Amino acid sequence: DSCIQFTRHASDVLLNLNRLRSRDILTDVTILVSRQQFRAHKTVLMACSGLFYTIFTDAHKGNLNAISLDPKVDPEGFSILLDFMYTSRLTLRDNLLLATMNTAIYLQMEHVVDTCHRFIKSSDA
Amino acid sequence: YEAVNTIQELGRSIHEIPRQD
Repeated sequence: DSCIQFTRHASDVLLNLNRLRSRDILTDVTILVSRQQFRAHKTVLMACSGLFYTIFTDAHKGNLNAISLDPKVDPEGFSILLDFMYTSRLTLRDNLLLATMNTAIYLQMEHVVDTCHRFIKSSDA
Repeated sequence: YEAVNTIQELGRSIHEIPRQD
């Protein structure tokens, strides 16, 4: 027996999901961060964030189609992390490093937090 | 234990959804 491994499949699927997001196709939730609104797919949010996993697996909150985040969350930091979820690329802007890391802590995205922390420490050094 | 030999396909695996129709 043998099998063919399509090495690009995961990134091809993610690119298509991001195309669906940018065209607002089958998005099923609006995330409200201060006065900004972000449309997304619950499944992608749950797959990437511990906080969204907890929210959308909750029997009562799971069916909500709009979620307001804590006002302390920075909309630009959230936007960077939402793009990361759909592209695997984390934009690091000097003036937003801490906001990005704090948003990742809030969203319970530990691996991103660790990576941001290491990046901040190395750039300080 | 059955050895399965895996062939790596580096090319695109699925259709690409256009930015708009």
